[in-house]
Amino acid sequence: PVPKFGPYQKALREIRNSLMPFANESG
Amino acid sequence: ASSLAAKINFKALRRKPSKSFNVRIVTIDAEMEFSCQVKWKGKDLFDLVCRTIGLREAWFFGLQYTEKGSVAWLKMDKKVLDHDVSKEEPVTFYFLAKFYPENAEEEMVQEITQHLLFLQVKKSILEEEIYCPPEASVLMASYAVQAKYGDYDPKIHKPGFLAQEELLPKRVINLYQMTPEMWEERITACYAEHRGRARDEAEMEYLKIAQDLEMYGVSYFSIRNKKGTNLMLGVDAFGLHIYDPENKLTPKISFPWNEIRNISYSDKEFAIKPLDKKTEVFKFNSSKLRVNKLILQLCIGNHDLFMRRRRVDSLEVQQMKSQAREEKARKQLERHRL
Repeated sequence: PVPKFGPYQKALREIRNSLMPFANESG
Repeated sequence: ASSLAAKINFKALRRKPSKSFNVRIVTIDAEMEFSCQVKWKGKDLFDLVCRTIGLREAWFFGLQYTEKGSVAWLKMDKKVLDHDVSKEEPVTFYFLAKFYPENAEEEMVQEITQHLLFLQVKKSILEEEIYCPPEASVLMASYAVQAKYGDYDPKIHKPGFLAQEELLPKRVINLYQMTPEMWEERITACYAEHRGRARDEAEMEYLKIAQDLEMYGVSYFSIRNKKGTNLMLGVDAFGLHIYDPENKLTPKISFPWNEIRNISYSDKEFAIKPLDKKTEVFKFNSSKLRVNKLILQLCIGNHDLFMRRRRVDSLEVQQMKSQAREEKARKQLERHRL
């Protein structure tokens, strides 16, 4: 089976990391 | 002049205009009005809408209306006015995707088909009907911006250019302590990476991400199992899924279409009979008989498409695909020239 978000995984990881410092504590 | 008069069929001139009524069709980005004949069946109206907007891949779509507060779809072989629609003119129908492709890139050929699905999915994500994680929301927003604005050019796309755009679900915005300017910066950084993507390509990239979201393309219904436990039933391109009402993302059980022998209902009781005779028949009740009818309609349609995808394309689809490939190649060549 093809992994979810296959070709986008790198871009998604980068965005996730860039958002992390701004996450609400409750989030 | 007298010979001309002799040729005119006066009986035809005296004939009363055929009885008709006005319908309003609301697509995801437009509204149109038609005069619909009383004798028309659902298919007549549906075909007219498809012809008007130039859509050939009609099998993904349907005309939706509200029947006593619940969603219903116009039946192709039933007269339009025999449906339980409000008879107040213009009679309103929503032209929407009823069935979703398993793989948009492989199955959707025409630009108009992709575009309509893109708009509908985008709306569902922004309205939080489909759960979308923050990072996917940002990446998809950047493709939506590429589709609308074309290639990023800092001389044109100055800070604040996205201020009026609705690009992210509110839930996502509320998860972070970020100003609108910071969100714009984040989305623009991704947008700048999509240089060279035409509108249809950017929309397809959007759909390719969307189709991996758990709730994409799933129609949910509240059901109760034989023990009276509240559950959710999901119908999609792959099969039937049973969820805990608290978690619509991960099904507790799934019945892929190729593992189902039969689906039936009598009154309010629905039964899914698996192909494997050792597996228990799953029985449940939905809220209304009307809902059962809708569930069965979606099961039949999705199952048909599931089977069709596994057969050789019809001649019509083969021709459409080859025309679309030629058109795409022509457009790419044109873009390179420019």
